[in-house]
Amino acid sequence: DPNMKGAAANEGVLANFFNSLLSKKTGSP
Amino acid sequence: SSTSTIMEKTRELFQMCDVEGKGFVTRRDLQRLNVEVPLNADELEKVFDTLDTDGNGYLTLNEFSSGFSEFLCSQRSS
Repeated sequence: DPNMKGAAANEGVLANFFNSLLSKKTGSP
Repeated sequence: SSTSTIMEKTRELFQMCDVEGKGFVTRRDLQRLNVEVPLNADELEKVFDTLDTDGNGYLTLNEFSSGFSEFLCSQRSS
């Protein structure tokens, strides 16, 4: 199902996004 | 207490996106983050569309936090 694949891909992008924000947050003094 | 920590974290991340403190995040606000996060314009569009569940073009703290908690759940399960 291509829709399911799209959702999974979005999830990866979203995880990437939140991880980056979090590391930005904790990375700055 | 862990719930309030998550709430606080959510608010902090939301404020990183809403740099002007408008109380909502627009597509443009997210695009501005491309210098801070390793995502391209296309991916930031995807992030916005995924989080903007009502599709009105504004990300509220509520929408942002439900996306964030989904992310936290998926992190925990994997």
